Amino acid sequence: PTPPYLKWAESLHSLLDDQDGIHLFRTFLKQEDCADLLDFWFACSGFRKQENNEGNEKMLKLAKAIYKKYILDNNGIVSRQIKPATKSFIKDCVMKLHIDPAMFDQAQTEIQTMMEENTYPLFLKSDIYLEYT
Amino acid sequence: IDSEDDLLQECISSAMPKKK
Repeated sequence: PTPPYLKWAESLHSLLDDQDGIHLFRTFLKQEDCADLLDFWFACSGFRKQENNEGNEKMLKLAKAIYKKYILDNNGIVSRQIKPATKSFIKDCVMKLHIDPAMFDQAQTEIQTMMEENTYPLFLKSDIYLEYT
Repeated sequence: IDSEDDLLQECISSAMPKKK
């Protein structure tokens, strides 16, 4: 069978589908001061998954927490990678209390594209990954 | 009442794959 670390090189999704892969990728991102990118990506997935079993109040609280931590500060690593239109859409949703499970989808896609084009290829060439393999 | 950070952390963990 293919060892997991070879699978990680196939796609970002194969990497993010494996606990050890996530851990190593996060260690790399932390070195580069951009672990928030990964945390935000998982926060968006988690937010979407909670739609059926969580009350509205908790969803609102969570949406506000994600907005405050990753999007509100324009100098944050996540905020800088998200398009202004996407940010104002999310801000609108939070302000008008229009909480929708898909409200972070576009922002998540933008961060994912950035990771696919930038941090993920860098990770595959990094010492941290090469040493692990 | 959960703090915002706890809530976020819980949300992030819920999206991670389970140990194989």
